[in-house]
Amino acid sequence: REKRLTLPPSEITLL
Amino acid sequence: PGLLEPMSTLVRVPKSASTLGIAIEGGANTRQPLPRIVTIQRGGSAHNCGQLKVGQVILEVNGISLRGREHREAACLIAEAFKTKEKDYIDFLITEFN
Repeated sequence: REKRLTLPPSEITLL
Repeated sequence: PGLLEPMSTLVRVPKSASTLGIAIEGGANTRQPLPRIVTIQRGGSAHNCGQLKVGQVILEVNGISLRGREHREAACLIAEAFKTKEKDYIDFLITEFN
């Protein structure tokens, strides 16, 4: 839980 | 190794349209460590194939594992797989589980 909170969100790429 | 993933499915997407038509999020060092499908565009190859769904996580592309790859690298691998003339399809190993 703690780890999830510290990781940044991802960008989104359209392929 | 991909075949050992629990609950994974191999989906072959024929290149039936000029675009693949999926949007992905995630990659190593993000909250979503493996790329997840967030959009499937109508009229794209993925939509035409009918077997990919929003929420599925992509484990492998043409047998290449996406584990440990950052978002841009994973996106590039998928883009290259769509662009190459060597194959008229892309094989995705996907799982429903995050």
